[in-house]
Amino acid sequence: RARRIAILNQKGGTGKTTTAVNLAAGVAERGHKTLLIDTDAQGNVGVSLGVAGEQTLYHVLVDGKEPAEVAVPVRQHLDVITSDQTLAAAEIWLARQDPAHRSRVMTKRLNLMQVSRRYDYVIVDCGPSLNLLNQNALSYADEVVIPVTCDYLALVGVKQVLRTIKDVERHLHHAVRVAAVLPTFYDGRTRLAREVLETLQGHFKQKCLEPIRANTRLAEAPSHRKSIFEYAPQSHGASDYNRVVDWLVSSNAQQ
Amino acid sequence: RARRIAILNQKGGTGKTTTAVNLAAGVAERGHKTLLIDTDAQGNVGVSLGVAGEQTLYHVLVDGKEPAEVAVPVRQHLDVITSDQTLAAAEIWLARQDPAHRSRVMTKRLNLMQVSRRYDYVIVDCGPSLNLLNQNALSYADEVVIPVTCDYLALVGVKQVLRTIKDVERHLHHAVRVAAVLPTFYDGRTRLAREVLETLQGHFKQKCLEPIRANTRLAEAPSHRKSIFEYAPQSHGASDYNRVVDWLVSSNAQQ
Ligand SMILES: Nc1ncnc2c1ncn2[C@@H]1O[C@H](COP(=O)(O)OP(=O)(O)OP(=O)(O)O)[C@@H](O)[C@H]1O
Ligand SMILES: Nc1ncnc2c1ncn2[C@@H]1O[C@H](COP(=O)(O)OP(=O)(O)OP(=O)(O)O)[C@@H](O)[C@H]1O
Ligand SMILES: [Mg+2]
Ligand SMILES: [Mg+2]
Repeated sequence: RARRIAILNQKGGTGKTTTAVNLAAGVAERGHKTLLIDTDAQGNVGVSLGVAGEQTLYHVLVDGKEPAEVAVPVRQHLDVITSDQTLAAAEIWLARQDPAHRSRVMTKRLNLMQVSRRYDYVIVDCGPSLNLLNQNALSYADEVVIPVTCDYLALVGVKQVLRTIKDVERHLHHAVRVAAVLPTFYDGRTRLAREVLETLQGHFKQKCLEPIRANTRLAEAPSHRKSIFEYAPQSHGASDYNRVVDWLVSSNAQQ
Repeated sequence: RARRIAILNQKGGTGKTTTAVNLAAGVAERGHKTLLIDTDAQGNVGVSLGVAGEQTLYHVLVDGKEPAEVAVPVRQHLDVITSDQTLAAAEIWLARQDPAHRSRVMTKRLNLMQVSRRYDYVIVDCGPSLNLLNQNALSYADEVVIPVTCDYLALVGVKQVLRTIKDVERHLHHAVRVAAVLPTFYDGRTRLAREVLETLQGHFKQKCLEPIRANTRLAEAPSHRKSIFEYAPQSHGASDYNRVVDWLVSSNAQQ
């Protein structure tokens, strides 16, 4: 019953964590019970919101611990399962499991533990990789949001993400749809950015959301352990991500 | 006898590939025989220089193929070992090897194949991760260059890189030194960038190089399959990376 959304792009630094954190914070602020899961060993989600779990996603996946025990309430309606270097050990553990099961561990654990009953939204922040942890995230999620910077190598990256989603469908028999492509770090003054935005809009049509503009406030917010809505509610970053929250809560899982 | 340099930062999008490609191209332009190795399944090195190897680093690591057979000459004095999705399979293969050996495969293969005799510089572009492929790169390299964006989460990331380097020293008994920290995407007009640059300079002193300024030409060059020196020799990007090439060829492996 919860909407399961993965924030994915194996290209680095495309604004995945910034999107996951602010989307989750915004949705929770509107009263929807939200679980935010960090699958990246860098652990930037916890850093950005000022929290470190005593246990991490490692303990859920490998030790089978209950999310209720591992998740940390960080805001009203917002719980977080944090990450740290233990996720690197989780990746190796996954690689050593039976190939038929190693991409489905997250789904098994979270389904068993009835996470879907306790939350309206489960948002999964993925690290810059197409590793087994992220394949687990893709096998668990029903929808994917792909943050994309507006440059050439980013376009190369998007193709790979789409291919991976198709692979997951084919090999793991799990349908996950691209809910949206979100252009990030957008600077309308540079021609390359405008060209890449046009390319994304031409390819993804209405799935290509209005871009998130480059805005220093978004980069400053984590140093204050705040969402953009808490840190700089009048900024472009806040209004741009508010628009994405609007889109998310008004869309539904199937469209 | 070749200098072995890894370009490493598990944080995504910090300019690793842009640095690896332009450093290798610049050093080769000055007549030094250079091998550029892509360890990232995204394969951005080949894309940026307009080349795809028939075989990849996977075939060197897993199949034991000769670099001479796998490397592609892309410019005068510049050969490239490209990557693609096979590197994801290489990562899983590494995870399934004996823990005592799985971080040393690259060193074994490349030492056996006398790569050091054929080149003056071996530059290794790492993906955004601290996975086994990158631990192999760290165990092979003697020096590390760490490109860092000028924002808060980047500082969090640098600490992790330093910790990983210490772990490699302690567990794999291989000394690799931080040759330089290279601030990237620098925009002197934003206060956060200036503050982060000061923090990096305060911590790393003379190891902190002059920053690479944000410059659209650097983002455009890969779409033309050119180094910045070929694409826009008069740009800030070209002069900034030229300065890094100067630093590299005038420094030596031990200082
Ligand atoms: N629109 C924006 N304008 C300015 N800075 C931004 C913007 N979005 C994100 N940032 C900052 O840029 C950096 C990279 O963003 P972020 O960490 O969210 O990307 P990521 O895709 O999660 O990176 P990784 O691939 O390492 O996980 C962070 O320091 C973040 O605070
Ligand atoms: N100084 C710069 N100014 C403007 N654009 C840049 C600069 N350096 C790199 N870029 C562009 O920014 C994007 C990210 O850079 P790059 O791919 O080199 O980072 P990376 O650290 O290798 O990323 P990843 O973590 O995904 O491997 C690329 O499209 C690149 O062309
Ligand atoms: Mg992130
Ligand atoms: Mg790269």
